[in-house]
Amino acid sequence: PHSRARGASDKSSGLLEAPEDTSSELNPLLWLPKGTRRGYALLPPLLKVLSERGHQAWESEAPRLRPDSRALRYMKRLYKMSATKEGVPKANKSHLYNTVRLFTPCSECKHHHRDLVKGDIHLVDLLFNLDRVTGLEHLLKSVLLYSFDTSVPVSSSVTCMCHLSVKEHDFSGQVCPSVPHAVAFSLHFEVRKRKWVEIDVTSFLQPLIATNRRNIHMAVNFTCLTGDPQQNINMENPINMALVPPSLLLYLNDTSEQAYHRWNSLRHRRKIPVRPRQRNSLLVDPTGDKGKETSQGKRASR
Amino acid sequence: WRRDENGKEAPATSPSNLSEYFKQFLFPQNECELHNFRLSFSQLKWDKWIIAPHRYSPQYCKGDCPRAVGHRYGSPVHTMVQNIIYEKLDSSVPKPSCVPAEYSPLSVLTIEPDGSIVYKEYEDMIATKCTCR
Repeated sequence: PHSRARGASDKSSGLLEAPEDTSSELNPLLWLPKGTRRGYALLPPLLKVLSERGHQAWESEAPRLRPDSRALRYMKRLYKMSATKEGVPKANKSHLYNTVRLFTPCSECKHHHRDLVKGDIHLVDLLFNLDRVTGLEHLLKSVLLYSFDTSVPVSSSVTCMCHLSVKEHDFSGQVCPSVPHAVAFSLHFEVRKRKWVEIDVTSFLQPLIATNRRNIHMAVNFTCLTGDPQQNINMENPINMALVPPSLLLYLNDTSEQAYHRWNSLRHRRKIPVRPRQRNSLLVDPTGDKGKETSQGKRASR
Repeated sequence: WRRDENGKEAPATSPSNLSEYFKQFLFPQNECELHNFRLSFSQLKWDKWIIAPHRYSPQYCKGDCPRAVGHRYGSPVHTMVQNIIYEKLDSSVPKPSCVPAEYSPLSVLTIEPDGSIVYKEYEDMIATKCTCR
């Protein structure tokens, strides 16, 4: 009966829809009664992806873009910090996100980078396609992630200047006219076996992502010099910094029913209905590094 | 102390045997409870997209639902009513079933079709408690 089918689809009880070509016996999607076609649409993205991909994997090795190995290493490290070996999310109260997406710049403009990288001044043209971000995923924090592979031994401290500008000019439909089309900031850090440099670009990208922008096109000029301006050591020769274009990291709060909501589980535990706090201020850092000031923070205070 | 058939005092059973002995009366065999199940995504050939975790234990609930389910499983009174209907009125109405009552979430690291990488925490992916409904 309709109610049961709807019940099943509402609960998205992992029922998968049988695809049109139900020829292959291998296909796990055959296991389920036809009446759950609507259930498929409400499946958690993971099961949807897996059932489609699972199906593809059986039917044909559909070409798939391989992720960048450095990006994969970073995300595996993030996974280890966020979940136990069994895959259960760690009860870390300051960790507000339930989704983290890492995008590498689109391939078609990658070779474009090569001739743009002049010597130590890295002016790169980046285009990120954010089609995978769903409407129910709300941005908490966005970070440009440079993998720091210095080819020359560097002194302990490095100062980098970064100049970001958005390449889009069609701001006709812009939601917040005061969108900073360009921002410049510097950050100083110690190089001690440091593989990654995270540049917080939340306030810069938030307006674009909030207007559901599918493509973000920006130019980044990233220069690093050894030495520390505070100690007015004269800045020696620029170091040969990360020659790879940065990745874009989005910390998101997926508000869909299938995603895990910490405040929800806290509520169950306390048995007191807790209203989910509206997260207005985006500068609340979801990754919980309260102490660490972001470069924006420094710039803002300056 | 029990006396065996020729009146001699039989050795008392130790408390642990005693509880085992009485258990057969209190808990029917294969009663509804949580069972372990562990899978690795490579068995399903999904390890190309699921980077972590390598193994996943969704667990499952299996077993018979005793008639007096209220106190032990936190089942609603409806469960006993359904059992009475099944036993006394209409056996086409199904007996109460042994199903999960609580879950815990699972964090998954997957590769998307466009090559981007996503870390996601999904609700209700591991059964942690069973009930009769």
